[in-house]
Amino acid sequence: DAGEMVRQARVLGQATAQLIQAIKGEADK
Amino acid sequence: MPVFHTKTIEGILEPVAQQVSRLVILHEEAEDGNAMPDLERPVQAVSCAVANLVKVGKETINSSDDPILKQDMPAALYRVEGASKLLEEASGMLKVDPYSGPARKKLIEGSRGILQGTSSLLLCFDESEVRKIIRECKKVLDYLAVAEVIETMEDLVQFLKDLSPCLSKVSREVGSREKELTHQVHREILVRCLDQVKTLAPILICSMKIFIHIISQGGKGAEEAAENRNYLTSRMTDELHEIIRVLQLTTYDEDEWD
Repeated sequence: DAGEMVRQARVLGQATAQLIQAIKGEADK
Repeated sequence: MPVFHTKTIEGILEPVAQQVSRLVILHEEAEDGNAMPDLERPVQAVSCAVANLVKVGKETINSSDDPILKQDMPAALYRVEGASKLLEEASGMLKVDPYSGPARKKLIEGSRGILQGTSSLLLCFDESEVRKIIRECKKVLDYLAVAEVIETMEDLVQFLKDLSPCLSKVSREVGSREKELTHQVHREILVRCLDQVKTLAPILICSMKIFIHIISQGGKGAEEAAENRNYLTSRMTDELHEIIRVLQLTTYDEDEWD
């Protein structure tokens, strides 16, 4: 299912962005 | 100028790419480092997402009949898995020492690895989808190649029955692919070439009918009619080759286009 890979990649992209946000949030301080 | 060549990939990776680059800058500036928060939960979320993506990736590899995808995709999956492990290690190290410099480096390396691995994965998958469209274009080319041997109306009817579904599929798939692209120049070329193919197709059929009619009547002008048909066939062939060429482009170089 072509769409499934894109969906899972999107979930990973969002999870990674949230992780970096958590890291950055601290670094911003 | 767009970094990613499709809107889908851009929508997924652009936000992550920006976050990663900012993270790198922040950590280069703040080398003395502040205490890192507990990253276990966000890292776990990434690991879970990676596991799901790898599962889908492996299913895609197993079910695909594309040898290039089967060859290239495993490396991208391996890259994403490796990056995820780095993040897990970093998270564990930071639990022990929230100021750990090596852990910070692993975080950055892991984040970059996720970005690059996912990008390779999506590109590999996207290129496979493009190859499917190109296969349809080549089917049309194959039919065009036999246009010159069609000499009866019955053959022409069969030719039309075979060509029409392929042409419709090419039109549909190239049309939606064009809307997916981020490079405007590539989009314009695909639209132009596709319009040409749609315009030329009925004219070609007419020219084939005229040729068949003339030879069936044994009249003069068969040669000119054949030349006209061959000209239209070569025009359509050229447009399809241009479509195939542009479909395979992933970057856009202004100089080259100028």
